Amino acid sequence: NVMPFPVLEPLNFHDMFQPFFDMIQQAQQAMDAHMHRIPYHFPMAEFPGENISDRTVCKEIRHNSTGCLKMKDQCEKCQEILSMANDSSQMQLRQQLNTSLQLAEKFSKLYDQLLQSYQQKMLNTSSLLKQLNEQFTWVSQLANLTHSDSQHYLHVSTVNSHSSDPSVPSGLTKVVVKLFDSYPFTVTVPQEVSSPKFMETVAEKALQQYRQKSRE
Amino acid sequence: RAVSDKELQEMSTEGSKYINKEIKNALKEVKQIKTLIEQTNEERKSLLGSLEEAKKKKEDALNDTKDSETKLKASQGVCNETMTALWEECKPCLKQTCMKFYARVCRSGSGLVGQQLEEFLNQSSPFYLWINGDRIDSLLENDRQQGHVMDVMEDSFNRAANIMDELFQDRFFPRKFQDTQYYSPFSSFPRGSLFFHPKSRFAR
Repeated sequence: NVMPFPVLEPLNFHDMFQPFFDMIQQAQQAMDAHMHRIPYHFPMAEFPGENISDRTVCKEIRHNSTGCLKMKDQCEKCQEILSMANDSSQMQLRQQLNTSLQLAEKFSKLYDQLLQSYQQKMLNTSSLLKQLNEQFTWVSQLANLTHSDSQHYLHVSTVNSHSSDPSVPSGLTKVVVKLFDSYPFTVTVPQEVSSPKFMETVAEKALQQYRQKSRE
Repeated sequence: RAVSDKELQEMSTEGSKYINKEIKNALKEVKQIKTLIEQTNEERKSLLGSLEEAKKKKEDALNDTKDSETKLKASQGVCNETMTALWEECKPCLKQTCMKFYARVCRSGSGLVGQQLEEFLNQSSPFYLWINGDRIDSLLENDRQQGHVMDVMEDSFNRAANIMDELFQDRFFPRKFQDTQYYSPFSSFPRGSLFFHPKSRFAR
């Protein structure tokens, strides 16, 4: 019984697999859409106190000049401002502010790292969809070609050897087949290959040709 | 001799069995890939939890920063003559250091930047420097960008997830998804508002 899926009624192969190809493509495009819409340089790559990337500082200087304040450590008078405090309560408040600021910077950096991992998961899913596409599109495209209710997935129309068709090189058998309602394939098989290996070889070659063509 | 119709029929049946087997193999591959996609999706969901947690802690710390800044702003005598005098000497040094860095490292015209920097420093107050206002503003800018990046990725994933949901529906795979939330689009993170509006800080 060539029915591939007992769960299926006779040959609703078309309905079953035809949409697969388009859906994989759509899922892949949806998954990749973000790749073109977000800056890949995650903002919190470096922090003050570490070797903040020059690129980030240049960007901030251009954007709104705050990047310049990161150089306050190189100016003595600016350092004196930073060490000022009128009384202990101000000193304490400022200490609290610096502590919460460092904490916020720490979690922002963690968030950045998690974002990058998250993005990696997206990329992994996208490449799995690509694999799905490569593995399965040929079935979907075959389903696309299936219109008749023929009981056969592979239909042999002619078999010729040199004796019945002089154009066939001797020692070879030329078989013309169709997969579902596809265009006809011509497959040649060495004559020494005999049944049941013969039809398996014909089908394997026909499928290879078809998948090659569908990839192209 | 010509091959009879009956033989052609038998050969077609034989060949169809092979094609049938290949389709089944392809479907097995799909199941394996689907399992990998499910695993990746589980990892993604757990990352989502960690992101939520990190975001919450970041926002709590930013809230504390805001509280401290508000109290410091209210405390008397922060911007006194001494600080103001120091600021007048700090600004030219900052400008000179910054322009030297910019010319050496940023490799692009510094004319406009110098003018913008002059304006920025004249608009800013020593208080902004004193409370590390630049670091707070960098954090807020990054908070905004991170929110944007997350939204874009979530939007992307949700759209793909809806299609994958339909793609992997039961007609291909008898096993019902225990978790009907499978690929369920997660809610978008409520983007934290910018706690401090940068502009208001420069005025100080």
